[in-house]
Amino acid sequence: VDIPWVVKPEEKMKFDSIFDSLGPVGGILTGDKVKPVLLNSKLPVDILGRVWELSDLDRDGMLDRDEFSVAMYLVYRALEGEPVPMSLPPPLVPPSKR
Amino acid sequence: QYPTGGSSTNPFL
Repeated sequence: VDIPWVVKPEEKMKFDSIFDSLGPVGGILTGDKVKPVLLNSKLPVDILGRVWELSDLDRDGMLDRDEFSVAMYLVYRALEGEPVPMSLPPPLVPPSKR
Repeated sequence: QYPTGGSSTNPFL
């Protein structure tokens, strides 16, 4: 179960800097802070809803740094035309959540 | 907090 995370270190750095720019409190971003960022992608709301479902791994309505990276990864892939999966593939689960 | 009728924590629903 030692699968490398699909979010590459250079992508993680980019996502982390976005995360930090949004003003996380206690290391987490609430849904109302993340929502406008995802809406900025211009993806349909039903797609973004699924991205949220897949990335909010503990279902607390907030994203920590790693969950946010999963969300951003899925948004970027979707913008490149890749379908958002119905469930999170193991390589996309952050190592800290396995 | 999210008026969705359920217990959703998804801000897009």
